[in-house]
Amino acid sequence: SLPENSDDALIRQVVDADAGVSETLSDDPLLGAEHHFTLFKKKYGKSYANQEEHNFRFKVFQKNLKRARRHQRMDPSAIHGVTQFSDLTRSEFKRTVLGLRGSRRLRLPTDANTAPILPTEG
Amino acid sequence: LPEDFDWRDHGAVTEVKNQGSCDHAGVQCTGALEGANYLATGNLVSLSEQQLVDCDHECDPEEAGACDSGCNGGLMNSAFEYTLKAGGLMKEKDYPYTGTDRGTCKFDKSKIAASVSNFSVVSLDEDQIAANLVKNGPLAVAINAVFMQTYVGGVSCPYICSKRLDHGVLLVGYGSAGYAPVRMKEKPYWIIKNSWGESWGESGFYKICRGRNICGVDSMVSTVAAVQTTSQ
Repeated sequence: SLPENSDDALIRQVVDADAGVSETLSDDPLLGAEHHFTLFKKKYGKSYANQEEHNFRFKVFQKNLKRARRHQRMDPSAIHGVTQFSDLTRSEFKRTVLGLRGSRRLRLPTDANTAPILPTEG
Repeated sequence: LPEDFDWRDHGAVTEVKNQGSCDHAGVQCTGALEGANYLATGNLVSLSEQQLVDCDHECDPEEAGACDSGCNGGLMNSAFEYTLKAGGLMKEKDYPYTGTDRGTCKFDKSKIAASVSNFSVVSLDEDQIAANLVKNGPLAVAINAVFMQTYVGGVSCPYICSKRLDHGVLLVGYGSAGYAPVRMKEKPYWIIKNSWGESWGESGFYKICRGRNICGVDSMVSTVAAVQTTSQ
């Protein structure tokens, strides 16, 4: 398994510079970040308690734009960009959105019934 | 096996749910049972996740302290185990979703809408996963969701993705040819129902390529069978 922040630690494969650039992000994801952030807040109805929180979320949003671009390079057949989770840090995303419990790498329970092998041809 | 298959085309998949910030691993459990119940009874009924959030505290016998715990998450097989022991799940409309785990368990046995007959784990083999999907209905699966935070659409097929499982979803179908321009070939993919609302991904669904256990999607797959019940 990879470390927790594995998408930051992965070896990046070199791909063609034009390949798979997201339709939703420009070459420099931080260009127009404020505009993206404004659209993001409007689309997902986001509001923040105070200016400090707003500033923090904007920084997180900028990081997630970079993350989306990185994901786009690593996953060119999909489209990556702004989602409703773009103002969440990776750890917040894991804590609040992902629900599989278990600190260790999950394995199939040994006492579970195993589905019978089904025919797959013909 | 058919080349393409999608349980949405056969009426076995309910509307996409939005768990908010309360993921109990119940969504894939309810989704799998909704599909199995549809196959057993011919009725598609949206089942209560809130029942699982409030009432399921089943523990994993193989890991001390790993118990299903409201909005703090759980394990899909534990959720199946709870559903089996409790007798079944109520309808969503009888036990609606609140997105919090501060309430008490309000399970009413007289209003059970679907019951688990048994559940099994499916082998890692992708043909077996496809065969079980076609034969038994949508399957509960676990996945590493790192690429899902930024996913907007298309077929996700990352060059590298951790297989550390951290999110439960529902496998509802597969396609034989998703477009993969960089790799210059058509790629087969799984169709996955998520629980983050319809504004996420492709109307709430995620496509991930088949063939090499990408993001661990083949690692933990469960199938469930339902018994016919008389709901009130």
